[in-house]
Amino acid sequence: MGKTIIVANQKGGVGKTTTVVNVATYIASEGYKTLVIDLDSQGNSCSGFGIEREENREGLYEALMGIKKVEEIINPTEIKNLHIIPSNIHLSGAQVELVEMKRREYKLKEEVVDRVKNEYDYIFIDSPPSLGLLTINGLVASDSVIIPIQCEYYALEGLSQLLKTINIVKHRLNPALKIEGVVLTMYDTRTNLSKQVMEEVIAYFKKKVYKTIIPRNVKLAEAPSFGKPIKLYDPNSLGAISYYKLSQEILKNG
Amino acid sequence: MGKTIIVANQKGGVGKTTTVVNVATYIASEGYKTLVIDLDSQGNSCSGFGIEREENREGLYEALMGIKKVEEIINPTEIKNLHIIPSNIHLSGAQVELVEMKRREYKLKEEVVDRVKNEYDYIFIDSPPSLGLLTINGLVASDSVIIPIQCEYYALEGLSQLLKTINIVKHRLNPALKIEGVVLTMYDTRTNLSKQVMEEVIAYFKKKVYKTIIPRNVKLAEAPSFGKPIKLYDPNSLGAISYYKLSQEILKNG
Ligand SMILES: Nc1ncnc2c1ncn2[C@@H]1O[C@H](COP(=O)(O)OP(=O)(O)OP(=O)(O)O)[C@@H](O)[C@H]1O
Ligand SMILES: Nc1ncnc2c1ncn2[C@@H]1O[C@H](COP(=O)(O)OP(=O)(O)OP(=O)(O)O)[C@@H](O)[C@H]1O
Ligand SMILES: [Mg+2]
Ligand SMILES: [Mg+2]
Repeated sequence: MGKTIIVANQKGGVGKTTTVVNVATYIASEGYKTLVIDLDSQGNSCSGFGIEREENREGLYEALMGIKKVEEIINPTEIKNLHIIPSNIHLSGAQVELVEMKRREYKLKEEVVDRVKNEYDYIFIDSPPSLGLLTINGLVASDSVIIPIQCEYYALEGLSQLLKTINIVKHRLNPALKIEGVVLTMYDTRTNLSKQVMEEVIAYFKKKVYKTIIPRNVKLAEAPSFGKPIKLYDPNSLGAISYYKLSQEILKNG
Repeated sequence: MGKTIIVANQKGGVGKTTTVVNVATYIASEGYKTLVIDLDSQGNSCSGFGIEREENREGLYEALMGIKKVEEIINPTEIKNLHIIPSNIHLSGAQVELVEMKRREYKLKEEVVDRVKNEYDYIFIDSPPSLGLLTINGLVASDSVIIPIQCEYYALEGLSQLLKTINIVKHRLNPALKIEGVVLTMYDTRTNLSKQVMEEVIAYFKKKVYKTIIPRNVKLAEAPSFGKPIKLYDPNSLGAISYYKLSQEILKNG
């Protein structure tokens, strides 16, 4: 029975997509059947796997709206055991359409995740930088949340809003939802700022913070331009080793 | 008559807030009366000026909904000639409330910007990482758009969606809207990636790209943790000099 994990944080550019693409790749490489769902209309996780955005390719939007069956929009990737449900540009309009629908918070769960959960060991959801209806759908469809936190000052500001939203979803829509873990990203050893942010995050989240810290590493930013996860682009880079270790921690926690 | 400029890009973490805070500071320091409007419920531009987020302080939400007059929510900052209209957490709920209202795309323009435009020379709007109704309100209320583009691969992907949205707003809601300029941010001289992205952006936007390129500079990331724009935190840093030069270019273009 697939464990569904959403990677969420409404602060932009903190490493949500980079975490989904690279953790999913390492977990699939360990033999676990893995699915990535791209809930962000920018489609960055598709291109992280080298799948070009085609404006008219059906994707998550069509499944959410019941136009296509979920089986029809699942795509393979070049990584064994790893499939992806791509987003497309229509997803950005879905927010407004969903607002008027009944059970609007459950669309992703009922139309997509519940229908495929048994075929995968892990399902990772990449979310957009917002706490709107799409991200709410992702939280309702998930068993747990991984929160990436960039080691910079602005990234601390939105955390209380994110935790409030997680709690509201937990109390009203998905009682089983829990925080899987908090991962510190883009840690820069040259500055004091990263260390200060790390200390604040550990003081607040305590054991929930993964021991693995993801360093700022330019190879991680270069890999998507070659359409490859870091494991295929530069497996011996600091970025790759840190995402490998993070994947092991996630698997260990079960 | 105030020139209203929105800084927008739905890609997260590309330097929207950093650009608003620092350009507004340099322009105010030249003697121009300047207003910053924080349209992002995370409130990062407030904290960039050292204004702590208070959950219950009235802000932009109350003015948009007609609960408070705009004059009642304008705050001074420690920079001469610079005022700010703060956001607050209620702003994230405003999207859903606005959807049901008449002239929902004009709320920011009619309730806020048109009422204060004559008192400022420049008005800068910091927008959230999305193309939802709040950003649309920002585009409708503005004379022009500054697009910050991070010099990394994923940042290129959303550009066509952003330009489409700007064109739709221009044709249907705000015919005067134009692109003020495109600014390359977080340029890292150590990698090829930045150079490749720069070349693609210049090939596409041509003369609209500012000559000033903002380098990746840790001082820019440190300044907000002291609640200060870069001009006050470290005026001789590369980050400060580049934002000073950018402000001069913006002023020159008139
Ligand atoms: N550890 C890292 N070191 C260096 N660059 C990184 C790292 N992690 C991510 N990046 C780069 O930083 C940028 C932001 O990361 P990413 O796009 O994964 O964040 P995101 O949270 O998904 O953004 P958005 O909020 O727009 O969805 C990307 O260009 C990515 O390649
Ligand atoms: N040129 C730069 N060099 C180094 N760090 C930078 C630079 N510009 C911005 N930063 C830092 O990068 C992070 C992202 O920048 P910022 O928050 O301004 O982007 P944004 O587009 O406003 O993000 P969001 O999409 O969440 O609103 C912040 O922590 C900021 O301090
Ligand atoms: Mg992303
Ligand atoms: Mg911002």
